[in-house]
Amino acid sequence: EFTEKINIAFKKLRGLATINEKNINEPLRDLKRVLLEADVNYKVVKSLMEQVQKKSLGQEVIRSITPGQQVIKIFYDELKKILGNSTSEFIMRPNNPMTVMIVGLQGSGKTTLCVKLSHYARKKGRKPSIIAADPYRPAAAKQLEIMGKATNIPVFSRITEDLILSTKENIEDAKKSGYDIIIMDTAGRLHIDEEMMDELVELKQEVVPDEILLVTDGMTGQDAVKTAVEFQKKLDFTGIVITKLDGDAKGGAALSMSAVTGKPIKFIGIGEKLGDIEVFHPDRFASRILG
Amino acid sequence: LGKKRKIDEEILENIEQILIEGDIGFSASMSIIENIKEKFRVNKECDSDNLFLFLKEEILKMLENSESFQEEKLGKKPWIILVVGVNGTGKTTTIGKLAYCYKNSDKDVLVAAADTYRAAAVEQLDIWRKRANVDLIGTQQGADPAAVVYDSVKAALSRNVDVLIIDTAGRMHTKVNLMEELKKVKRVIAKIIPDAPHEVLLILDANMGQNAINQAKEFLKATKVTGIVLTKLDGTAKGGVIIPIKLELGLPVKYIGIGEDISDLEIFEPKRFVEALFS
Ligand SMILES: Nc1nc2c(ncn2[C@@H]2O[C@H](COP(=O)(O)OP(=O)(O)OP(=O)(O)O)[C@@H](O)[C@H]2O)c(=O)[nH]1
Ligand SMILES: Nc1nc2c(ncn2[C@@H]2O[C@H](COP(=O)(O)OP(=O)(O)OP(=O)(O)O)[C@@H](O)[C@H]2O)c(=O)[nH]1
Ligand SMILES: [Mg+2]
Ligand SMILES: [Mg+2]
Repeated sequence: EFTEKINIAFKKLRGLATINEKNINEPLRDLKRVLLEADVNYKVVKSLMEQVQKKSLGQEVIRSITPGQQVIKIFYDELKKILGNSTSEFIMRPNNPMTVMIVGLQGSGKTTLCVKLSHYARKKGRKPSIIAADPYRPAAAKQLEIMGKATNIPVFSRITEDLILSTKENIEDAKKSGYDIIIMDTAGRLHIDEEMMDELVELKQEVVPDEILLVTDGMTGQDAVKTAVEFQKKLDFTGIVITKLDGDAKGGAALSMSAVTGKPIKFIGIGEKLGDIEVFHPDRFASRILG
Repeated sequence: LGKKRKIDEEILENIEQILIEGDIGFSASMSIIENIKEKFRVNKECDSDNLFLFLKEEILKMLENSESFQEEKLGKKPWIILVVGVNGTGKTTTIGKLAYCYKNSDKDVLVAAADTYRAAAVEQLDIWRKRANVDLIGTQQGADPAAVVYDSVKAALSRNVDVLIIDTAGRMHTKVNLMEELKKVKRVIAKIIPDAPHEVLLILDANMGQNAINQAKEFLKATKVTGIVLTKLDGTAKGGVIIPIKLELGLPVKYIGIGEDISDLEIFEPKRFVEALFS
C-alpha cells in the first residue's frame, strides 16, 4: 500500500540504532522525492522535511521505539498537519435557501460538479437547482440542460448580455420555485485574467453566496498553489473540490492548495457519473500520496 | 544574477526550485543538476549568466527533435488526425483551432465529432467548426464512436478532403475499457486506410503535474501517439513535464494552445519554451 520508495526509506530508518544528520540524510531525501513526485508543492515539501529533520535530531528518546522509528512517526505527524485533521463538512442548512458558487480554471470539472453536487444534496433531502452562468464556452448552457434533463435536476439557463443581472434573476426564480440549494456554474478562467476575476468578484458581491467552491483538477502540478492563492485573494472561497481522482494522479498539488490557503477540501470527484462524488477524508488521502 | 559568484549549495537549490516548480519533476531536475556539477566545479567562481546559459542549452538539447517522430506534413490525402487525451485538457477546442489553421492555408477540412459520450460534446464541436468554416460529421449522444469514425473516414474519401480531424471523448488512461474503445477506433480507421491515422495528437494541459508522464505512456501504447499539443500555456503553469516525457518516450510537442480563441494555436518552438521556463 506504499510505494517501493517509501518502503525502502522506512526500512533504512527503522534499521537505525542512533540517528544523526548524516545517516538520516538519504532516507529523508527519498521521502522528499516521493512527495515531489506526488506533485506536493515544492515549498510545502521543503518546509515539511526541514521540520522532520529538526524534530528528528532534537527528539527526546522514547523507550518503546527505536530513534529511526521515531523519525517515521515524526514524518507522519508532519504530513497529517498539512492534510488537515478532520473531514470538513459541506453544511446544508435545512430551512434557508443556500447558494453555492462554483469557480476554477478551464476544464477542471465545474459543470459536472454542479450536477453531482445537486444529486448529493437531493439524496440528503434538499431541493437543488442549477444556474448556468457561463456565457462564453460553446454549448456550456446546453451541456447543463442535457445533464439536468437526464438527472431530473432543474437548470435555469437564461443568460442575457448582462450576466450579473440575469444570474440574479435566475436565482430569484429558483428561490420563488422553492429550490433551497442553488448551485451556480461559472465559466472556467485564468487566475491572472483580471477582467474575468473581476467578473467573479462582482458576481460574489451581488449574489452573496453561502459557499464558494474552488474546483481543481486532481492531476494539477506545482502551479496549483499560485492559482489557489490568487482565487483566495480575490474571492476568499470557502472550500476546495478535487476532481478526476479516479485516475492515478496522486493529487499532492490540490492538497497543497488546502495546506497553503487553510481552506478545507470538501469533496473529491471520482468519475464522470452522477454519483461520482465523495466527501473528502484526509487519512485516505495520506495513503494515496504515499501509495 | 549576472555577476561572478560561487556555484554553491544556495544557487543549486535555486535552480532545483525553478526546475521542480516548472513541473520538470524530480528525476529530470536531479540529472540536470548533476550535469551542472560536472561542468562547473562546485565552489569555484563562475559567471552566473554562463550558468543559466548552460542550463538553457542543456534543456534545449533534451527537446531537440528525434528522427523517429518526424513525419511529412500532409503527405497523404485525406490526412487523418486523431485527437486523444484525458478529460478537460482542450481536445475539442484545439480541433477548432487546427481546423481553422488548415482552412486558412486553403485546405479542405472535415471534422468528426466522435465524442458520443459527454453532454453537448457534438454541439460544442459544431460551434467551433462553424467558426472555422468547415464541415462536420456527427451523430447523437450515445452512438457508437467507432461508427462515427467509420462514417467520417468514408466521407473524407468520397468528398476528397485534404484533412480529417477526429475528436474523441476524454478518458482516464487507467480505464482499460475506454482505452480499448480507442484502440478499436484506430483499427476502424486502418481498415479503410491502412497507414491511417497519420497523426495522433495527445492533448496535455500545461497545468498538469507528473501524472502527464503516465498519460503519455498509456496513450502511446494504445494509439501510437505521434505528437503532443500543450494547451493553456497562457496561464502561469510552465508545462515542464514535457521534458521528462521527451527524455523517456521521445514524444515531441507539436503545437501549443495559448488561449480560448480560434487563433490561439502556435507551432511549438523549443527556444521560446525554455526562455519562458526561466522567466
Ligand atoms: N474521470 C473524470 N472526469 C471528470 C471528473 N469531473 C469532470 N470530469 C470530466 O472532465 C471534463 C471537463 O468537465 P467539465 O465539467 O466540462 O469542466 P468545466 O470546469 O466545467 O470546464 P469549463 O467550463 O470549460 O471550464 C468532462 O469530460 C467531464 O466529464 C471526474 O471526477 N473524473
Ligand atoms: N486558457 C485556455 N483555455 C483553454 C485552452 N484550450 C482549451 N481551453 C479551455 O479548456 C476548457 C476545456 O476545453 P475542451 O476543448 O472542452 O476540452 P476537452 O479535452 O475536449 O474536454 P472533454 O471532451 O470533456 O474531455 C474550455 O473551457 C476551453 O475553452 C488554452 O489553450 N488556453
Ligand atoms: Mg463548464
Ligand atoms: Mg471534448
